[in-house]
Amino acid sequence: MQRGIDSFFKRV
Amino acid sequence: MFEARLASTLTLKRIVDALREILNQSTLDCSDTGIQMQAMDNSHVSLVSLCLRKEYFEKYKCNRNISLGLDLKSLTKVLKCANGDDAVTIKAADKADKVELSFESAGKERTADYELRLLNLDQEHLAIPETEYNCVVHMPATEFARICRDMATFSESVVIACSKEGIKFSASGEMGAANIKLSETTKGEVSIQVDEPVALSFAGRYLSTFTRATPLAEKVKIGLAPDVPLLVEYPIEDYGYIRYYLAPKVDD
Repeated sequence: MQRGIDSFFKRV
Repeated sequence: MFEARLASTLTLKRIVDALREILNQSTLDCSDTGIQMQAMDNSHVSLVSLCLRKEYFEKYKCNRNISLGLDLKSLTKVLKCANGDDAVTIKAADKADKVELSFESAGKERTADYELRLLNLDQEHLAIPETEYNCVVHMPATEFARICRDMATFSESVVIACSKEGIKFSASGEMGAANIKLSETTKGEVSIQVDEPVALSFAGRYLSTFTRATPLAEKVKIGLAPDVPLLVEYPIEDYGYIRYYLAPKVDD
């Protein structure tokens, strides 16, 4: 399964 | 007012080539320290971050922060109109809806100006934390490109496993399996620093996309840590970089 990159880095 | 001049268009062509397969459009954030860009691919699996410090440019002026929303296909078309050894100047007025690119031939006998319409893009910014990678590997960029190409023949997924013995790339699929291992070399072409061994699985097609940056740098840096995105970094001379981050795959 592929995780999204945005689940690792917080939105600012 | 923003104005930046590069002595050679070739690096700009290479930078855009390194971005355009992963991004269609992106916003350049220009400030008095230089140019930054950050964007995710459409599927939000990878993120690319570009930094060009002002010292990279022959001339650099940026009175106030300005964001330039660019269509990379259009920019590529304009760059095709220039020779690699042309000098290029990028100019934009404050609150402009267009950017101007001027090319000057090496002998200064030919100049060409192009205007590109700017786009209003929704910007999503992600905070990338400083990460202590358990494994940091430097290797020739061409070697990394070759490995990614060879892995792609075998499988969609590539396992990168790094230990003190070396860095190993593995792929297995219907056709069979491939394993490539690099050890540290005494001449320093390949350097491997390992605090703890790490093994993670990644989508190979993204790795292949990152290798579009190969012409920019002799060496590529790879950073691995458990359960964090892979870092693939191409330095741009001593004045900047393109960093790609790729989310690992997890077991189904």
